[in-house]
Amino acid sequence: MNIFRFAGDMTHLISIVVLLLKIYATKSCSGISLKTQELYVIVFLARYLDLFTDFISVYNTVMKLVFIGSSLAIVWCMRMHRAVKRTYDKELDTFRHYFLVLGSFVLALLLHEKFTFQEIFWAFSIYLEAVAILPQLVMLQRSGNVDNLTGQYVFFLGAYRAFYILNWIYRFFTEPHFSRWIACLSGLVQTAFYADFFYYYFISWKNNAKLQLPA
Amino acid sequence: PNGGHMHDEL
Repeated sequence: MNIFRFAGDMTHLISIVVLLLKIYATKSCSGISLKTQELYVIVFLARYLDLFTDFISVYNTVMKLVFIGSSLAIVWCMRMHRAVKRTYDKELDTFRHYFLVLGSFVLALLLHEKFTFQEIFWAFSIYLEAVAILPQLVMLQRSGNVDNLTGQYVFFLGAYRAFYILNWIYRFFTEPHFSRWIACLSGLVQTAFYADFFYYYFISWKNNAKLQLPA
Repeated sequence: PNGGHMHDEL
């Protein structure tokens, strides 16, 4: 494992910790898209079916369990926790995420590395992850004002994607048979979605101002 | 494992 991959995993983990911290500390999930969070649950469950069949390392197994557990915990809080669910901005979270699930699954049936149950679900999870942030980004755009923790959550998620691209570039040059065009292309698409957000994030950081997205 | 093919990334 190279340093970029590790940095990517850690920023992914930090983003989840930031989100859990926001929900627990403020007892509020305002500004957070439940739809994006539900998509992440589907992404992790579909991708980590190999928990039962392949063992790669203790690190991999533990991280997979952490990602599944934390994403379930977030969705549980937003749906079930009495105080938290009252703060959910339902009227701002109207993205039709079923289309993303359906589209990703159809794409996985057409484009996959092998026509097996696990590989179809793996490809599905890769495609779905690429678009899972869209309901959250649309919600940020609609509310305009982004609170600090929500902004940092999206920032760390974007950083995770950027580090994974550096990781692939590194692997491409250091490993003789490194080719995984499904993950790399989807990863590029996914990272591109963050470009706009990053632009405004850095402007607000440079001006030491509150993050605001244009309507 | 999986026909010699494993996804080693998360």
